[in-house]
Parts: sequence; structure tokens; C-alpha cells
Amino acid sequence: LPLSTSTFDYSSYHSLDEIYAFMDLLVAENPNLVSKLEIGHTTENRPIYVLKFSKGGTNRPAIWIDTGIHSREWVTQASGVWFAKKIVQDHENDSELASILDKMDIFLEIVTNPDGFAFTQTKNRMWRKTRSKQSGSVCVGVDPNRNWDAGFGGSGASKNPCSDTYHGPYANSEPEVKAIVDFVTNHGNIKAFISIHSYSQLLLYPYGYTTTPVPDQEELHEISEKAVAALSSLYGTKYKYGSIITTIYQASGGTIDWTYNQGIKYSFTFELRDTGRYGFLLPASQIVPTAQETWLALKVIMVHTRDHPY
Amino acid sequence: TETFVGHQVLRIIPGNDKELQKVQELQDLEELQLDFWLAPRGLGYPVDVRVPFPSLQPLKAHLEANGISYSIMIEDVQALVDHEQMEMFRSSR
Repeated sequence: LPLSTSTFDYSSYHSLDEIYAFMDLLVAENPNLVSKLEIGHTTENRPIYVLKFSKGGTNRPAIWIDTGIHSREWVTQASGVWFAKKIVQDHENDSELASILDKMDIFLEIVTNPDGFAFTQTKNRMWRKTRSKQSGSVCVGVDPNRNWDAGFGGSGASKNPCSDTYHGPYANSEPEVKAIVDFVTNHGNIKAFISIHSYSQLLLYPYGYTTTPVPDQEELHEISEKAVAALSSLYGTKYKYGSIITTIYQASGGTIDWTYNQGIKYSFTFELRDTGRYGFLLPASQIVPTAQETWLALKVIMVHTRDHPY
Repeated sequence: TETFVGHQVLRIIPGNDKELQKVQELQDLEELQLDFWLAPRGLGYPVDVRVPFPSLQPLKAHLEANGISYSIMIEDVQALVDHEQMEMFRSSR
């Protein structure tokens, strides 16, 4: 295992164990800024970890970022590792980031679907869902981005356990989802929630389960426009942005529809790049540029959240 | 371990509503075991679908019979998976 997070190879994909070891190294190297929380256990009893970046205080307003909820979207977990190191590296010399952390905490869940991720590394690289068993079906797993209590079971998800968009037997049936629901509910002071997927270069905001525009649509659209402009400024990667249902398709039981309905106004989903023809098999050489451009967009959202307390 | 030898990823860009509907109908053909990487979402948007080897010919014939153009985005999925594994192994070494 690497001797430090400075020798960690950010331009390569890593196993679940290597990512968990990286997290422990980062915490050990930065005990005054980073801590590791265990927010639950998966179906296969793996721990679910969240990194907390905080300069102190209790229950401060916070920003949540998660990657890897769909396990085969490897560039997202790899970007999450890079974000973690970036926050540590820049928390003093980047005035914007420093001022965000002066007022807010950042929670980063790098491997949001550990069972699925381990499965992609051992049995099926194309696995997307969780690994929960479904009574009455030979098929396994639930789409963790259709399992939230927001339009759950509606159009835009499948009731077929063999489908890749199976919504599950009931809302929050998946421990990976329930763990976040409980964390967000108990914390009660999260002001921005960003869930990162790949691929197709999109920045999305609620809703996905209904055509009804969210009350804050105008503000979320403006933030998206600025965030996408910042992202594109680095390597020219073209993004589209808008609400889920108008930009891609109807999707029910989605993460950020639930978080928005909990009152977390700044709820966004990213679909990171494939600007070429690799899809989920994006070459490792593109991890760092993808993470770098995404970070610029994340900072726009975080700065806006800092400057618009509610 | 699931292997993807001979699997291809096709990129289809529906040019009109009729083509979009035909592509959407593919999602219900479970016997083809299609894996939609990018699901159909509108005219002009790419639909990327991983096609197991046994379904390749039937699907291509179906698309051509309906005049739906497509391109081969990934010639052999397993080759990319193998390359990715090799890179991971080299890095961890």
C-alpha cells in the first residue's frame, strides 16, 4: 500500500481495499481536518464510510458529495479520491475553499455502493446496482438511484427485479440508501447535496419524477450555468444542464429529488465525461483531467451555498 | 467472472420519432440481454448499448432493416476490460 497520499497513484483505478486504505492514510495525515465516519453497513456487511472535512464547531452547515452510487461508473469513485486529496492540499492556500471551510463542513462519500463496486472488480465489471437478494426472483440488486422516497415506484423505474433500474421492494430498502437518509436526517443542517454519476456530461437538478418545476428552478439553473462554464473553461468539455426530467428522461425514486424535498435547496447530480467512445470504460489517463474540471464546477456550487445561507 | 468477449457497444443516434420509438422498443426485448449504457432520451442524443455476441447479428439486422444507422463505439468490450485490469495491476505493483 502507498506510504502516503502523496505517493498514491491518482491516475489509476483502485480496488475497494486500496480506496479504504487511502482514506485511512488521509485521516492519519490530517487529523485536525479529516475524520472518517461509518454511517452503516451494506447488504454484504461491508462498512459504509464518509469522510468529514471540518475546521471545528458542531453541526455546522454542510455540503455533501457522493460518488460511486452506480458501481460501474469507476471514474466517479476515482474522482472522489482526487477530491479528497484536493481538499486537504488546498484547504489553506485556496482562499475560496478556505472560506467555505471556515463556515461549513464537507462530507464526501467516495464509495457509495461498496458491494456493487467490489462485484465490478471481481465478478462483473458492468454491474450497476446493489447486491441485495430479491425474494421470489433469481435476480439480484436494486438500482440505488431509484430507491429513494421521492416519487418512489412511479414511471421512470422498473418493478422487474432483473432490470437495471429496478426500484426495489420499498423506498429505502437498500442499506446503502437508508444509511444516507438517516445521516442526512440526523444531521439536519446539510445545505447542498451533490451526487456524482457518469457518463454523458450533464449537470442536473430536480425533479426527475415529475414535470412540475421546483420552486427554486431559476436559481438552480443559474448556478448550473456558472458551474458548467467553470468546468468547460479547463479543457473545453461540453456539458448540458437542466432538470432531470427535461434534460434526460423521467426517473423516479432518485437521490436528489429526495434531498430537495427534505429542504436541501442546492441539490445536483453530475454525469461526468466520456467525451470519446469509452463509456463506463473511460481510460485511467482521463481520471485526473475529469476530476480537475469537475472540481471547478463543484467549487462554484459550494461558493454559492456559502454565500446564500438559508 | 462475467466476460465480455465479442460484446460490442453500439452507438445509435435516433434521427426522427419513428427511429426513437424503434430504439425504445428494444428495451423490452429481454431475450437480447441488451445493456443500455445511455438510455434513449430524445432525438439527436446518443443511445449507447452493450450487445452480447449472440445478439449482435440479430440486432444489427433489425436496425438495418428499419433504416436505423449505428456506429460501433467499442469493438470488443473484453479487450478494454483486460486493458483496464492490466493497468490497475501495473499501478498497484
